[in-house]
Amino acid sequence: NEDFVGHQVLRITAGDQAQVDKVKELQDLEHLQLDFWRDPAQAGSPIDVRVPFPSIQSVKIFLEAHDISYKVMIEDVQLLLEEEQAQMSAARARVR
Amino acid sequence: AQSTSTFNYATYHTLEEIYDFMDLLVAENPQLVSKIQIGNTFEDRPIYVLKFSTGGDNRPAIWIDTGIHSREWVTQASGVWFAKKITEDYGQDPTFTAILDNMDIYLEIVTNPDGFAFTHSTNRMWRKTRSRTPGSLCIGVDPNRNWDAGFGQPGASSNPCSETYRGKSANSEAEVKSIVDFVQDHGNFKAFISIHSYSQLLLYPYGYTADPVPDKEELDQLAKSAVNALSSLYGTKYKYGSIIKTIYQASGGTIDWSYNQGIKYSFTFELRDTGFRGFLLPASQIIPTAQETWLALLTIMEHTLNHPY
Repeated sequence: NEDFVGHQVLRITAGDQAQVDKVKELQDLEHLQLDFWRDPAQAGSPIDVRVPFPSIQSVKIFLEAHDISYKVMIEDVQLLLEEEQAQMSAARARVR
Repeated sequence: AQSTSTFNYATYHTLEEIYDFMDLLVAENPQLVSKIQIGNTFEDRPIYVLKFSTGGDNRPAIWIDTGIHSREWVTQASGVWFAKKITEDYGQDPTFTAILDNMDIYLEIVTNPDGFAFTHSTNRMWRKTRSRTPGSLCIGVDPNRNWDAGFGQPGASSNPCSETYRGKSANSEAEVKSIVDFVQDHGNFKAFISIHSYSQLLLYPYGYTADPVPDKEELDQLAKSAVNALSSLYGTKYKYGSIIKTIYQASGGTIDWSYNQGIKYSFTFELRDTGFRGFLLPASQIIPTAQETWLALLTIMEHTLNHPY
């Protein structure tokens, strides 16, 4: 299974169209391996992006440098996946 | 599960478990439910649709698909719940019984089987199909950018490594082509509802152009009614509107194609995320999500029944 240890999901709030456009620039940076769960669209609409661990610092610095607000929506994706797997295993065990 | 009554609707299931569930449902309700194979995936998995029908030839029909983006697990799980709900409510709920007495319902629970299997085996975050692109190491096409509706226009990517890669041509994906062929061969679909997650939206065409659809006023009113019905159960807040106005420009999308085929009541849902969990919605929210969505579906289906065209 692919490992998502340390991957965070950030919820970004772009205050105006210029900030939306800045976030769109991030989409073009393939080396960051970003996975947009909710794409940049309009100012005020949340933008959710999964950031692999090695890219977290770069992305946060980019956002802060452009005064774009964000918060960490999911601290560690892998922890949620493990929780999900445990729940599914428990459900199967109950059936057996 | 030994029967669909003992099936656990409050947990996520693998492709095999869902396909077994479908067989159980058909076996338990042979007069109402049948399973149709409409094609095979890139990796040669069968693509199944459940047909709910009380008789008649080629009745007007309603299409519902769930899970074209494989990682949106609450959609496939909701599809399973809808299938059971249909068998339970027929003959019990007068509104729904009237719908199924006059129309057929086709439900595709796992619309992207290869991708769904991959989310269970290898990469929980996989969204696309699993087809190969010659000359690229990247795999998969976004099946919600591969339809013949504004295909190739802004709002999709030509880069095979992108999550919104549109594919080399419209209908290049077997998962899309199978539906296109099936819907066109049938020729009598009156509603087409494609279900995604997350972000709590009910959308109507268009996504590839800002031009309003000719039926905008009616679709907007119907979306409003459907969202009100949905919210009445648990207070879940939805926005509604056209794709391009409500989220962003997206070309090659499913319901833009269905609308352009003449299926007026074309909608797409983005189901719940109330807990900031995105695609990792806790399984405890599957049933509430499906329950509230069902109310919106009923609203659209009832309107379709009462407004023949």
